[in-house]
Amino acid sequence: KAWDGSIDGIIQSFKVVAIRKISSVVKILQDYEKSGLSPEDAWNKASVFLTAASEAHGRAVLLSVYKSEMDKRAAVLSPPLRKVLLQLVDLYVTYWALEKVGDMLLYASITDKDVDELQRRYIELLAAIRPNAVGLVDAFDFRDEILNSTLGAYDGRAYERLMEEAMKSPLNAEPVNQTFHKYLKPFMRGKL
Amino acid sequence: VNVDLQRERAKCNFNVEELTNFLDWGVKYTEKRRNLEQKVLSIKGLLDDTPEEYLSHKEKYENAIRKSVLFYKTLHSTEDENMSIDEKTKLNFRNIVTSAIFKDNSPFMLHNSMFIPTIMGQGTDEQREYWMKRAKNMEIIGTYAQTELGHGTFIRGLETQATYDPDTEEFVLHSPVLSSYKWWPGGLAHTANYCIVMARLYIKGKSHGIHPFMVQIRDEETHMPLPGIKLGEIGAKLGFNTVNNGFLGFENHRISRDRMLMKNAQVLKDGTFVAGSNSKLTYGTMVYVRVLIVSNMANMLAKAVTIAVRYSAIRRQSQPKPDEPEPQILDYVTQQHKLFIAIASSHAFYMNAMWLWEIYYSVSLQLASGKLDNLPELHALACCLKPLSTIDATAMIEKCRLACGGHGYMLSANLAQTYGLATAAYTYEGENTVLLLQAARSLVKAWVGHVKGRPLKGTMAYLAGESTV
Repeated sequence: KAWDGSIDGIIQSFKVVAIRKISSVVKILQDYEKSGLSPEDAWNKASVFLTAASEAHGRAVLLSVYKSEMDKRAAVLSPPLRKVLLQLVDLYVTYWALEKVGDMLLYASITDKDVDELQRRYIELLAAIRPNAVGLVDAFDFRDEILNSTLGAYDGRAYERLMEEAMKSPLNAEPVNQTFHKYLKPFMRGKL
Repeated sequence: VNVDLQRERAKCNFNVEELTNFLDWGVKYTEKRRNLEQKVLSIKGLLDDTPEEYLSHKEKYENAIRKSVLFYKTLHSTEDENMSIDEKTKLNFRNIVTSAIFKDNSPFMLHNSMFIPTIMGQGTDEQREYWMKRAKNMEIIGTYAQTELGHGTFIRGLETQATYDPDTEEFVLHSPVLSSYKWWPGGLAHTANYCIVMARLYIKGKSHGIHPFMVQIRDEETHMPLPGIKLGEIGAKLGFNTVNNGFLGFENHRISRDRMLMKNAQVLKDGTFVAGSNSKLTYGTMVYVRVLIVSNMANMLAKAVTIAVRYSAIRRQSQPKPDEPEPQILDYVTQQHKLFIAIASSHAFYMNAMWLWEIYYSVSLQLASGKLDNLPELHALACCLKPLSTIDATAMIEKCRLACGGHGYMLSANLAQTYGLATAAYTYEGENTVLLLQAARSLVKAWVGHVKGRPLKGTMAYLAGESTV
């Protein structure tokens, strides 16, 4: 089958990757057992590929559930919000296709041209999401007390807060720490 | 408000409140969550004046206990008893008000997240009625001890013994070797006075597998450890330092027969063992917690990316074009590459967690009526989604820290502590590699069955598409 670069097409490719990895690891297990290994030893020897197969299955589930739940739940949302949420779905799917490009080359029918296209699309999506980035994180609706962060407060006074927090260091309670008289001064006067 | 942030908010082209409601499972839950946050955060003394980082290990614990008591008094007074489990879970999906009070989590954490759910899931009606009342009123504080020094996720390897003595109708709890000491449970060290202990049941020399036991570990008046019980704290860790993780060993400590949680298997007075309908039911609590971990990861990642995106909007750096001001670092594509995937991933985890909760809720209703068909698939799903969500969240929170440069390294940025909490989830409730291997077992079984012509169900149904690929 030719590569399908749509969101659904890429998710389908992740399923193909999972199918291939699972079928391949079953074959590996069977070959190990045929070579005389016990089922337990065969399992241990194939375990790196077994975890990879599970991860591929999990990745296919994560991607397809994210897409299908968003389709289902976002249907009632306003068009501007739905648009940005679907951009995020697209970004997520594209990001993981590029992260797993080795698997795609090995098990799906992606070509180098398709990869170029995915990369272009990814950069375009970053630009499309950029204007809404702060709005998207504001929507998580964390109060400042919950974020508990000098850098992330709603008002953006990051430098002021960093300085205020620095002043809370117990070392700033006095201009000269007692270790100067006790250790540093005798040490420095010792003229190394 | 910083002018750059003001400008960013002005150009946002969707309704932020609408998205908040969407993530909260509806307007109703946004309102409930905000009311709860307002109530809790208006209590004096709950937020620290002195940063926790400057306290000693012991002071951190003492401060955390002081705040936990204040916090739970507030929670108790606001709790709506009429809410169903489904409604409570939906409200709690995005309720992380505790993180305002405890940067490194509460010593009562396990009381709510493991102790109470285990009583609910593993106790008989009579046991539930008695213990739930005490636990909910905080007459007792409990935790859940499964992991041992020598064994974690491999439950069948647990060595703690519960030997039934039919003469006295008691179980004798014993830790035969050092590796059998319980190790890690939150609150176990100095906070809890009761503990659900997973131990291997022996009757007349025969092993009957691992079962849960309600064990009193400290005197209710003096809080001293009971005779035959060795307790302590396991020491400083990468994170979770106010959770009071502890160790527990037994020296032939006796508990009455009714202290075994007997919903799924029973020991009669004469020592007859009555097996449950399905031994897998014992692991129900772990599946439930793994479902919640996916939503926890969504929250932690959302927190980290909120910090990093806001900082990236106000931070200006370098001068790529002469005679122009330093750009906001959020305009650098490398920065967008680090951060926007974290926003999308958090949404992906929320959607998956909502979906998984709906499956869990319907499977738990089926279980109540004795239908077990969908339990293996739910188990396999939780075994995949828990590892992937914790792996991704941990890596992306670290990216958020890196996106904030040196300032992100400050503890006051709260990215390091968030990473500490997320990476702990990589290990607890089933170490990720072990869980992936458990999921692999289900997948291999399903695949081999499919090749032999057996039908594939649910989320594994797509495997049947091989012939069309």
